[in-house]
Amino acid sequence: MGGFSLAVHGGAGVLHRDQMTPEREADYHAALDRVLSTGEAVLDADGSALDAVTQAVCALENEPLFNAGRGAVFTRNEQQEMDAALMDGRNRQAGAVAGIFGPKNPVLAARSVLEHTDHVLMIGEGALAVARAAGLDFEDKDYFFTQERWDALQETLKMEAEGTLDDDPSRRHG
Amino acid sequence: TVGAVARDRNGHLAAATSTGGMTAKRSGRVGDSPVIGAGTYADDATCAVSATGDGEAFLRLCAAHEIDARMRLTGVSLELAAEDVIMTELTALNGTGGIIAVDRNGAITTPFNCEGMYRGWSVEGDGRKTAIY
Repeated sequence: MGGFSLAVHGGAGVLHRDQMTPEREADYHAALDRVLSTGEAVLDADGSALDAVTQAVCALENEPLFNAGRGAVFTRNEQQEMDAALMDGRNRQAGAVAGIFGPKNPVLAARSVLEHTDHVLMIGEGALAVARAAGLDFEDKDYFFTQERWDALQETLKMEAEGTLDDDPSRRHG
Repeated sequence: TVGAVARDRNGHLAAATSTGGMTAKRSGRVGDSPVIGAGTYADDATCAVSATGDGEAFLRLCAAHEIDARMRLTGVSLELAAEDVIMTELTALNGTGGIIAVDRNGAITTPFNCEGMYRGWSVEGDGRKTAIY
């Protein structure tokens, strides 16, 4: 059937090019490299595509450079709300969660919906209950907090208050 | 937003996406990432897709499923289907962002219509690459 293929992304339009220092660029390349290693390890051991994307996204969620899991952006209410989904091409089984906070890896919460319920998309407390029943790791606010995302929220709220908020894709994308 | 798509050695496909949303979003706003067919989709017969960008635009397009549908119904390649959805349809809605996708043969495509992309890919026997912007 041929060899494996894997692709990952860490978001869109988060930083302007002039904000990217050589050190920061190196950090992003290293993080993406770690993520690819994680997914490759699954596929190289004849693991499934579903397991590979699950583990790769867990690795991305664990990297504070990216807007998911640890390092997620803040809402205007100074909270973090996370969404995740996965789909298995073998049988169109899918699991998704929205508006959750707590599971260390939201994609595992999505997978618990796929594996332990008859549903596809669950939100809020119901989704968290499925994650708890599946025995997933939960983390507190300190784990998910990053100064950079907090500063981005304050800057955006300040621009809104001053009437200077632009329609910059880098802001819309978080 | 982050995501991954894969084809395993048995020819099976999968996609996953995870996000914190947009900075200063309204509480309760949900974008395309957790919506199957918009930001995440996989079918062994066609492709696996994970999207990132303006969630509302990807939702309105049902972007990930639209790519699948074009392949399934017209027989175009993943590359052409994805290119048209992102560069023409998404752009027409004033949406920005992009996707990563893999087809049943393992071919990867990563079209986008804005700056600031963080991507990596690996094809067995052909090594690993990472790219920014």
